[in-house]
Amino acid sequence: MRIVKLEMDGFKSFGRPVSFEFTAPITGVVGPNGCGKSNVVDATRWVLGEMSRKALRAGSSTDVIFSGSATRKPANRAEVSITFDNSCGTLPLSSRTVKITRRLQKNGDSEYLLNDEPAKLRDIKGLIEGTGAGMSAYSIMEQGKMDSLIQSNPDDRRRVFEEAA
Amino acid sequence: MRIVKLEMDGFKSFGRPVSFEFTAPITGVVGPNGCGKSNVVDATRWVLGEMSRKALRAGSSTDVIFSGSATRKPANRAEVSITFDNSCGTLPLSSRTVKITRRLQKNGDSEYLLNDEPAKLRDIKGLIEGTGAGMSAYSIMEQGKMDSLIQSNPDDRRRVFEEAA
Amino acid sequence: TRRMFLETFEKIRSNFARLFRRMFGGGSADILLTNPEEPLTSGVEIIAKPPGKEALPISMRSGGERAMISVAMMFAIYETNPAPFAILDEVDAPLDEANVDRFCTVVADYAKVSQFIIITHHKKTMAACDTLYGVTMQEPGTSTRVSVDLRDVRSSELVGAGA
Amino acid sequence: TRRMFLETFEKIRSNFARLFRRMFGGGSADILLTNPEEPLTSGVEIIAKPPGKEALPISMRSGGERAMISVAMMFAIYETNPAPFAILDEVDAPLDEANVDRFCTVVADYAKVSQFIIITHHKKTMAACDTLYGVTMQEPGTSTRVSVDLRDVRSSELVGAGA
Ligand SMILES: Nc1ncnc2c1ncn2[C@@H]1O[C@H](COP(=O)(O)OP(=O)(O)OP(=O)(O)O)[C@@H](O)[C@H]1O
Ligand SMILES: Nc1ncnc2c1ncn2[C@@H]1O[C@H](COP(=O)(O)OP(=O)(O)OP(=O)(O)O)[C@@H](O)[C@H]1O
Ligand SMILES: [Mg+2]
Ligand SMILES: [Mg+2]
Repeated sequence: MRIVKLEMDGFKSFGRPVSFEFTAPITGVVGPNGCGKSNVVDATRWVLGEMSRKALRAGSSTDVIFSGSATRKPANRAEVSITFDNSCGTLPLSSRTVKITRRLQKNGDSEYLLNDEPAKLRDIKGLIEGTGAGMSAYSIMEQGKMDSLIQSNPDDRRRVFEEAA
Repeated sequence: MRIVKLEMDGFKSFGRPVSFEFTAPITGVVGPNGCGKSNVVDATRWVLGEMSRKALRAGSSTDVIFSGSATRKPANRAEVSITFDNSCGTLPLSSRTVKITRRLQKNGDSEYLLNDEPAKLRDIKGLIEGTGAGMSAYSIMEQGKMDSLIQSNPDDRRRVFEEAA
Repeated sequence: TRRMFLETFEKIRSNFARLFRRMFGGGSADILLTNPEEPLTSGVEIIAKPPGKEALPISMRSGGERAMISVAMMFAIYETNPAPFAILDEVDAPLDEANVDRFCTVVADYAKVSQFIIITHHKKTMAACDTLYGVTMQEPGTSTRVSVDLRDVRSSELVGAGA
Repeated sequence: TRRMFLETFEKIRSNFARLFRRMFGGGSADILLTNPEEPLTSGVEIIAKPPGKEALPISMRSGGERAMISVAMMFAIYETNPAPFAILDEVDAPLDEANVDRFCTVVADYAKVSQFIIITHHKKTMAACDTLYGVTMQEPGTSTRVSVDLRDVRSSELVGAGA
């Protein structure tokens, strides 16, 4: 279930549409400080249903909408689409590619699309999580968060193991 | 009140005596991971009276004593000496250089020396802190701790400012 | 459930011991339940002994050592349930050049199974990637994607431009 | 006391605004008491606006931007009471090459007044130092000091060996 494409428009610093194709085993993302690399990670989490504003480094849910710059007006909505290659049939759908889209309007209205058709978040979550007994759909290690895996608090550490089990 | 020299023996990873002379405006300290660079910082804090085991990345106070390696026996005591150039008369002593030594035995016995004469910790602390109205004797920014200056907790932040005032 | 937790814990434990030796080029490491009688509420202790060093509480390890131990732990857990794709955001930040090399070698291995997206500032890590995307702000405040030639990175690697 | 806190706060505030512009090459920043009536119990808000960007809560800034803001804050506080020596342990870790340059320039300025000891893995920062000490473990588990030739670092800088 490889990622084929990630597209964002109006999400965080992506004031205009940007897309990434991920076809290689190892893709590097580089660039100066503050230019949007970690925002690519946030976009991935967000389109896959991340709800925690803390995980998205946001104060309120609409904070992820492009708030404008000196030369560009704020966006009316944030939209991210992720496309998976489903030729191995991991996802229980007949299509060769599976595209998940999430959209958030300035007024807070939120919608999800599956292959460009309206869908419910729980169906999308079920799709991703239901790809095998407790299969981990994706593994994201955030900037500066690696140390949390070896927390000095033994209870926090156990929680890390519980999630794996 | 410049640092002239820092000497350590039996402190943390300094299983044998090592000394550093700091004469230039900017001295760089480099080397591979885990080889002792931050331990030089810990040594400086420790000799200047740091008591917090957390600040020294230690569990108990005797953890700072060299605990041995595959090829070297543990040390019986940790000792660090720091020598300052006092030619500008910042420190209220007549000597041109001022040397502060701290020693900790395996059994927990602790002693301080000022210019190689036994001294009390409070006299040494008074010496360093008494160099002018609330003068900051030294400024240490620890690895990974920079973010604490811009803490998201407004009260933690205020504490940072209180210490400066 | 208790049995499932213990089974997974044992797998992670043996993976971690093996991965630690790989990341550190030797030494040994272990993870233990502080309260084996009560696994579901027990804390977890990590004991790490880099080559030639004594076992010390991991709070006394350096920033780079802790990063390497975290990477070993991350992959130890990953191996019990490999995800199709993994995103690593600047996990190599505190590493010296030798450790960046070991990190890249380990990632290259797992990349035979999963797809990796790696955000980095280290030239050695860039050189280990198959493709590079640049993210920059040509217009201040707005991100764009730019192409980055791996050949430029790799040739500067050859003249010793390291992390 | 209240008056002393407010005086120092105002000094730090103006230092921080100026230093931010220097670290970011423009833009603006401010610090405010969330409760100006009760300065001694009030929280402190930080507002940072890098050049061309909007003011956002600093939790939304990147790792490197937060490091630059922290450095500006550190020196803003330092200026109210300059310490004779300062030790910086890998504060440049998350910075890109352009920001490492700016960081080094700012440190070089303060080094006219105070003595600096800088621990780093960045070649550009090494090249900005007057002297370099290496700390390594030739015998595993035991630290030793070795000499490091600045000329080697500086020449590799000239062939574009960056951070
Ligand atoms: N809603 C938003 N609207 C506009 N810009 C935003 C928004 N959210 C975040 N940003 C911008 O994104 C920037 C942070 O981007 P990001 O964290 O991706 O940087 P980065 O490339 O990972 O940098 P680093 O190398 O320092 O980690 C912030 O400075 C801010 O300008
Ligand atoms: N009491 C002790 N006895 C022996 N070794 C010790 C003791 N305390 C710490 N150490 C050693 O010091 C090492 C950590 O050193 P330090 O934090 O100075 O590394 P560093 O050079 O700063 O590395 P990095 O670049 O990763 O930050 C530990 O791995 C441990 O081996
Ligand atoms: Mg980032
Ligand atoms: Mg260190």
